[in-house]
Amino acid sequence: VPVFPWHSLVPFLAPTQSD
Amino acid sequence: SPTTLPPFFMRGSIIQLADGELKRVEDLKTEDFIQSAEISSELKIDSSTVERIDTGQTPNAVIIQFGVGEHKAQVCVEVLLEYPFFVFGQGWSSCCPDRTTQLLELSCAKLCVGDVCVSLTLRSLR
Repeated sequence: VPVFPWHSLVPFLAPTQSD
Repeated sequence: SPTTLPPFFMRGSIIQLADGELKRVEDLKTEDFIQSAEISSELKIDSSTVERIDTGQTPNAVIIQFGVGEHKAQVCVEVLLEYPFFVFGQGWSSCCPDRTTQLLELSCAKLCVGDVCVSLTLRSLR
């Protein structure tokens, strides 16, 4: 049975560095 | 461009928390994400507020605009209608809960403008 890490379920929303 | 959902959202998928505990995806609680991020040296939980939901560029897709973190930085993502997000204090939510339930057997609430979702950023970005 595959086991997935918790953080794979959460979107990675990083603000861009510009503006 | 999104076409399929990742396998780990399917009801019954086994998820490992940062402390090693195993839970089914449908049993996850807000605290599980918060506590896992606290243990993590690299990842930080952010609150991302849904600000807009628009039709996507492909069928069955939506563009969701989030205000991320305390500064409400604007981030847009294009995902399938049935893609589930975890809303603080509420649990799994998607733009089309019926499709999510049908495809993943994952019980879901309707994702709405104003909902606050769990998201991640790198600690080093701060």
